[in-house]
Amino acid sequence: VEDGWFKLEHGLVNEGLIAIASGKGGVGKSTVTVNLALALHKLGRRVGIIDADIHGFSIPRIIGLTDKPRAFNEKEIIPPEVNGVKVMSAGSMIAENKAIIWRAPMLLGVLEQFMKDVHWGELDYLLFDLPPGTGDMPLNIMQQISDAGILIVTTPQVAATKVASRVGSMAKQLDSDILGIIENMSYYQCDKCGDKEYIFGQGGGQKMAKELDSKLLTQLPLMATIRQGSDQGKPVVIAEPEAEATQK
Amino acid sequence: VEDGWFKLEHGLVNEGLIAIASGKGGVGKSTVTVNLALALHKLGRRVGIIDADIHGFSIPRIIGLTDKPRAFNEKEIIPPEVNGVKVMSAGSMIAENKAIIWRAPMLLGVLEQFMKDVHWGELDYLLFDLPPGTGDMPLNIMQQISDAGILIVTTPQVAATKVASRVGSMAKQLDSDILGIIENMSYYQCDKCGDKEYIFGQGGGQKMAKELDSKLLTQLPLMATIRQGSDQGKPVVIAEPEAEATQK
Ligand SMILES: Nc1ncnc2c1ncn2[C@@H]1O[C@H](COP(=O)(O)OP(=O)(O)O)[C@@H](O)[C@H]1O
Ligand SMILES: Nc1ncnc2c1ncn2[C@@H]1O[C@H](COP(=O)(O)OP(=O)(O)O)[C@@H](O)[C@H]1O
Ligand SMILES: [Zn+2]
Repeated sequence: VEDGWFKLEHGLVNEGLIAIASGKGGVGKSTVTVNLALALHKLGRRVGIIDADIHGFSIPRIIGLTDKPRAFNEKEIIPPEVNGVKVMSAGSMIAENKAIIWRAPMLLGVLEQFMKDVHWGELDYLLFDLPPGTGDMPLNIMQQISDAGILIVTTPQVAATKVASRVGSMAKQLDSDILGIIENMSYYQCDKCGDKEYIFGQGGGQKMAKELDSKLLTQLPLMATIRQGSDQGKPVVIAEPEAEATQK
Repeated sequence: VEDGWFKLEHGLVNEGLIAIASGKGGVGKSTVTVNLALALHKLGRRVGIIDADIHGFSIPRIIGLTDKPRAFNEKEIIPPEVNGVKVMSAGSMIAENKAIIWRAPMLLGVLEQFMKDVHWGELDYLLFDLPPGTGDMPLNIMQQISDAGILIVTTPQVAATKVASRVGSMAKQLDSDILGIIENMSYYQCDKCGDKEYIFGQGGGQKMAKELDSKLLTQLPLMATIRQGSDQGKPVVIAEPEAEATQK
């Protein structure tokens, strides 16, 4: 995909597929996926997101998507678009029923449908929000999109980077390209006095990047505005550091 | 279990079984489990913990347990003890292999073994650290320990309390007693100037307690010392509020 393109049934991806992975849940993986997509869009790129995170399918909420996909015909689907980004969530293909236990074959079937039947048109990047961890779900998806580069999101603490590194070694075993590490919630800066505190510790992301022979792309602060943005569907395209991360 | 006791094969629980549950991962469920156990121990209670959280089995790390269980004979097991608390982790029953995909029957088998073959002796409380979410794992465990009271840990943001409420309704369907809600990472207080910021929003725990017709037991601050304690295996028995939570 480096110098060519990735052909979809009803579309083309010019620059690359990016899968965003993490070790544990709750580290901000989906928040980073959305902000990355918006930052890329701000840089004039055409972007799509496939939400495959079975633990919550939170991309529509974070990006503020309320429209549903529309049927083009019996089989083909027009993806909804919000803030210039096309989004398909595996969660919206199944009734709002809260009790579905996702199994790997079901999720893979939905993803295949997204690659074949969705009218993505011409894109520069197609992002995949993976389920967290190293279980069979994220593993099977990485195998299905072996051309994708992997971005790993982690928080700085030892426990989080240990699990995130396992995702890194899984990606290496699959011969997937690790694009880099994004450390999230790296520090908190007091609104009143500007004091910086590293609540979750320091250096976890850097150490992980070294172990995986990759690079720490950026460190994002713990900020109330980021959380507010995610909760209200008006994501804050995180300031300069994020844009740095997009210049991969 | 209210006024009697719960009989184990090699032990007795005088006061009650408590299962600690959460919606998403990363909200501090295991950190709360350990600090609750230590707070109960400080109040003179005899406590055991069963670590059934397949997403990391992090209880041994957080509580600082390095000893392994010892065999009493072919079948029976002596649980290791640290800081006065007996701990059995499902993770320590299987080789350190990082690639195990846990299935519900395997985990239930291990838990059954813990209830039958482990020499717990006389305890006041036996705590279960559940896997997060409403999937088949936490569901099956709650069914197996239907006498247990359920504590739900959440962070304040809308997305977290929505998922955590689903755990609450699952507990209600199983006719389990919801002991209360613990809201974690409720606010951050600046070390320098004392300014309080509600990084993850406010009121989520309270709203959830109302919806589930339960009570908000306590709100724990986001504190670097809590994270350090968990990372280094020297848990901070979180100050007074936690002790309040133990006076259920
Ligand atoms: N840098 C940040 N600062 C503050 N809150 C954040 C940050 N990143 C994520 N969050 C919040 O943390 C929670 C978890 O984020 P989410 O993206 O859902 O994580 P994941 O996808 O890893 O489960 C959300 O409520 C989100 O708003
Ligand atoms: N109140 C708190 N303040 C600061 N860090 C916390 C707090 N509670 C938990 N943590 C940290 O957050 C991370 C997740 O906690 P953990 O107990 O492992 O969550 P869960 O069991 O829900 O996955 C750990 O690194 C832990 O040290
Ligand atoms: Zn301050």
